Amino acid sequence: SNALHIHPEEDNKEVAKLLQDYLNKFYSVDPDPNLLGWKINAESTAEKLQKMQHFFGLKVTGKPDNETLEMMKKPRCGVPDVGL
Amino acid sequence: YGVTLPGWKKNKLTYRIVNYTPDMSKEDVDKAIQRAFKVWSAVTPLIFTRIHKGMADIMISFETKAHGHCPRYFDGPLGVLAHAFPPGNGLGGDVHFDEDEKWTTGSAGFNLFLVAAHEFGHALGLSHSNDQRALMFPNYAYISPSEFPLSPDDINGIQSIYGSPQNTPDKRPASPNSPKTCGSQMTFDAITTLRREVIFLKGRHLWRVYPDNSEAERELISAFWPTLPPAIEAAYENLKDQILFFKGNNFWVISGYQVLLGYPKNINTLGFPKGVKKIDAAVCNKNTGMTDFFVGDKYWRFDENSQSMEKGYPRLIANDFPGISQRVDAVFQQKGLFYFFHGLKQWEFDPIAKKVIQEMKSNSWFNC
Repeated sequence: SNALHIHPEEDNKEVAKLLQDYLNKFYSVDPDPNLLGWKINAESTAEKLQKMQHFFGLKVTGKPDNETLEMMKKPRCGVPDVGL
Repeated sequence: YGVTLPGWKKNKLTYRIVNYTPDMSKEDVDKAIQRAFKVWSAVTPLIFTRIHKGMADIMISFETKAHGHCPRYFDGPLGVLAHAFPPGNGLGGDVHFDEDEKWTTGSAGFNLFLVAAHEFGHALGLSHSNDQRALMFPNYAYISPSEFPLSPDDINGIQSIYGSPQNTPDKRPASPNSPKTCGSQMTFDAITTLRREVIFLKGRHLWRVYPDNSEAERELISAFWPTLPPAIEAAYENLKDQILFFKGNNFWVISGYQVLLGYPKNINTLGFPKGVKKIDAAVCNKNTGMTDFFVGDKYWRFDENSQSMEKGYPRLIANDFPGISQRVDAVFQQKGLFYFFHGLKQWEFDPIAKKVIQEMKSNSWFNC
């Protein structure tokens, strides 16, 4: 029965990693080369997620719903969508 | 669109292909890169010259994972396909393709020409667009290479940085790949009437023909109906001054310039069985109020008044439309007669006498 047991915590971990990677890559403002250190990116994950959902014309929920995760899995360009 | 100013301060730019992918022949890579630059030089004063050694403005290479001094890295197959840097010295303007992807000249894997055209947009100063029809939309979307890949959004974006080509001060040049109505290779995806006009659709474009007038106006489909996809497969005008567009198992209803709310809908809401995945062509016979939908070698008949599919269908096209023996690309009705299109030909058909009257070239409506 264990084999049939779905591991929700694994799925959650995977979703969290996909989400973090995607938002860090495409929705974190690039470090400002004029500042000595890295600009602390104060935006929360939910705020970045809302930005991404707005950009792609998805429902802006701030939550990683299926439609949002599907969009994140699509092959794409590596240039950030914001903050260039 | 989005821009990363100030862009290049010169119109003559050099590019160098530093290395190659083993997925494609060198000639195919050279050609894909050259065509991708042509896309942008067609709509700006920019001129691109290839050099084979030394530092070019735009250095092009295939890389994997963390590579050289690049602050961004690749992630193996899928995911990130490529990236580029806005105009500037050093890394500025450079374009990197992820070698862990499968690069091709066609629709399998990732089409190098399409990805390169997108990345060169970045190398010239464009950032991503949230217009899903734009080449500069972040996600990869395959479109037929015979299609000109720039949308109006892309063209407005790049011309906001560099202006339009010098030798055509106000007229936008015909895009290098936009189909020419009088060329010998003119086929159509779909055709419909709209009141007194006949509208011919192909790829991203449509032509509005006034049968009594010589001129045909070419427009982008997205200029009229921004939410419609390119490459519409069938279209017809019903009895209520509306047009229906079909692509795959979706259809849209247009009234005037508005796509009605709640569309697209699935074609099985019209009464098609689940097995029907797409419609080749459709025409509403204004004299009978019946719409014929052509799929492969068969057709269905739909009663526009009762809004229901007729019993006893599908039937074989060849049996009820003698002389129409090929798959139907497109069909419309004009002055009571049907015009069936397949490839470079069309057949004028009398639905009452049930016979072909004449065969013509597909572009005879353009007074070529």
